[in-house]
Amino acid sequence: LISLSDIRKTYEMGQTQVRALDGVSLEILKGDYLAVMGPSGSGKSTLMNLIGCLDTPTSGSYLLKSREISTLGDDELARIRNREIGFVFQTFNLLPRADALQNVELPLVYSGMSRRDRRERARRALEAVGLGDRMGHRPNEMSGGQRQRVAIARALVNEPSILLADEPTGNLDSRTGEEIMALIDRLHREGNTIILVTHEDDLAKKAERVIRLLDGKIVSDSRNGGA
Amino acid sequence: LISLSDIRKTYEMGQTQVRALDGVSLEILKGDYLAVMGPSGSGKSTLMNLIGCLDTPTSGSYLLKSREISTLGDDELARIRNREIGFVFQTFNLLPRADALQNVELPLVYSGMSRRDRRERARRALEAVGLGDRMGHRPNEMSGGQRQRVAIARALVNEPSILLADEPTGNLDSRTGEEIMALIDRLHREGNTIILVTHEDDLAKKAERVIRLLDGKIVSDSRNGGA
Ligand SMILES: Nc1ncnc2c1ncn2[C@@H]1O[C@H](COP(=O)(O)OP(=O)(O)OP(=O)(O)O)[C@@H](O)[C@H]1O
Ligand SMILES: Nc1ncnc2c1ncn2[C@@H]1O[C@H](COP(=O)(O)OP(=O)(O)OP(=O)(O)O)[C@@H](O)[C@H]1O
Ligand SMILES: [Mg+2]
Ligand SMILES: [Mg+2]
Repeated sequence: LISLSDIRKTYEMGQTQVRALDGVSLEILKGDYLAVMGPSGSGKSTLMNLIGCLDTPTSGSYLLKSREISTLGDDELARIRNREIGFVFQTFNLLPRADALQNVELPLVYSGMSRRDRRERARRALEAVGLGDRMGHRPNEMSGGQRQRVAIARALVNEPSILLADEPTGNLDSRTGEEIMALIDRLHREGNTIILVTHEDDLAKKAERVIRLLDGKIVSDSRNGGA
Repeated sequence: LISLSDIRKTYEMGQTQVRALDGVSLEILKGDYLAVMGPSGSGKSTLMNLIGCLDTPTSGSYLLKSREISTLGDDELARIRNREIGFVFQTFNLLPRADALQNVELPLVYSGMSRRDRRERARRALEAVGLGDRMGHRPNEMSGGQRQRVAIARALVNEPSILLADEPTGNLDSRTGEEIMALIDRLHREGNTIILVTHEDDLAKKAERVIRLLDGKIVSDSRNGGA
């Protein structure tokens, strides 16, 4: 499904060069459940943004369903993102002047669904993350963990075939976090592909495979014992 | 040091009323190390903002060093915040167009320190959180955990007598998180007061006392066995 080959992402900062990704090669099959771990600053979010077609590599090749992503134009990338990929951002990226329902509806706007059906789907996605009573709240009228859950609901509302979740439970208490992981688990059981960035070993254990980044490189790639 | 008496914070949302804090009374002594826990949306950040003089209660009394905070004007609140309190926000609240060094320097601007001394102090605070090589980076040129660490360095740079840290390690791997907790620990050993919001039991164990919120009320308040 996803094939990364010697991917590099470099930032020029005056005299120095920051190598956010320094030669990453990775194969991900349809239906995989992959956890990405590594220290702060090791390149996890950069990797996610590249896989999610939100950014392009400095060099290297990225094949998504056998199509070379690094050569596609903005419109085509936007279409792939909207149809195939659900993304939970580490910094949520919600629209500040829209309420929770409008934020979650957004990915469905391009789907050709009627307004009524969109609202119904968005409502159910918010209820699934425990925010049935916060639909009319805007982001600054919600707690940190509530905003995170709106971001999660928005990523799931389109039933994406690839879910990229960048530390989706960082702002949640353990019980709410478990409810979210159960939703992600269910999406996986339905045959979808999950890539989860996490700092928590407990969450990484739920995945079938764990890769670890260090200084922009993959330093380990191992299959989990079970689940 | 801090005395909250029947504190309430209510938001009017059209027909409904959200009771973010619903009658909180709490005494905190100088030098205490308090952990605040509770589910997402239970009122933790709201409580922190009130204690940190960033917000005023709808009703109830807040005495800080025997002064009634709810009756103070903006200038006086700003002065107290700057002199006494270091705040690590759940959403970091960094200046987007300033780099890490400038962001960390900011609390020192009011202290009457020379520009050279300010820069030196800010530099050391950034080195202490492992960001010696990111001083010239702006927030959008850093990872999530790096931004969180800039927010931590900024809160510590003034050596505050009261540190309010709202989930300071949510975006950090465990090793980096431990380094941050060691800094907070040291601040506490120097006689300062620490209030830490966290979702992680391991971190709450380091505190001497744990209070739990649920639906805007304190439901438990217990002293830890040790450390
Ligand atoms: N401006 C506002 N208007 C309406 N409701 C608000 C507003 N700000 C916060 N709330 C509500 O107040 C409650 C408490 O919010 P708070 O941010 O204190 O929660 P929290 O315990 O910090 O949660 P988390 O662990 O998710 O960060 C939440 O249910 C939230 O929806
Ligand atoms: N626009 C940029 N310019 C310069 N350096 C950048 C830029 N964006 C990211 N970086 C650097 O690239 C490295 C990787 O960043 P990335 O966000 O992928 O880390 P991460 O593994 O997600 O970290 P965290 O766990 O803290 O979220 C970091 O050291 C960061 O400082
Ligand atoms: Mg990241
Ligand atoms: Mg909060």
